[in-house]
Amino acid sequence: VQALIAKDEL
Amino acid sequence: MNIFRLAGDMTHLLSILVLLLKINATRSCRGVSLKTQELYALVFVCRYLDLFTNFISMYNTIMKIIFLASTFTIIYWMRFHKVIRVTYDREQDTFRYQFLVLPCLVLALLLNSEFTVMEVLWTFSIYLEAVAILPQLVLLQRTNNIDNLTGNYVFLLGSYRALYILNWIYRFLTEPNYRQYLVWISGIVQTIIYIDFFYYYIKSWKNNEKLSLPA
Repeated sequence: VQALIAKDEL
Repeated sequence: MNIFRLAGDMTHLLSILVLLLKINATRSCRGVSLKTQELYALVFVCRYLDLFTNFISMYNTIMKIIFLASTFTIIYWMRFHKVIRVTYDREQDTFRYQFLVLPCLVLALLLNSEFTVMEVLWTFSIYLEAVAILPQLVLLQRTNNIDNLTGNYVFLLGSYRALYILNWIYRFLTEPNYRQYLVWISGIVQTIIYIDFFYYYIKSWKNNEKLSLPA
């Protein structure tokens, strides 16, 4: 979950 | 997307634009670290592999392509442009890639949220971004006459990182279950690296002097 959220940042 | 995130991305974009304009207008890349630019290229390539697998938004895709294209343009100019490459401070830009790349790679292999190729490379890019500015800071320290635009470039990059911290705080307060410890810690380390530079940048601006970093 952690990784998925972070991936909308650049 | 919140205002801090947008402001952060725009500052990041502006920093790259300043660098592109400086090099293109003055036909000189004096004071610019090719090592830092190549490390950023590696950061972007490793992080944006998901361009092919995962569509987030048009904004996201366009920004990723801009960051990749602009960084590779700068590298191309510094390495191959017949006028610009002559102005590169090769002898001063001596920071060794392996001192940054290897520890980040090892750390990414040990500390990640999922042991897959994509995830390890993504995590590696997060760690490497935190330290990729170091060759540029070392080069600035060695440059007697720091170009205003080069100083502004580093200042804008540092501001982008500071705005991202505000973005994380905002998201943590407004989005349930929003947490990403590895990214936060790397981001804080990255921002701390700029503090010394910020101090001298603001001091020189206040006193209306040319920026110079003490050795």
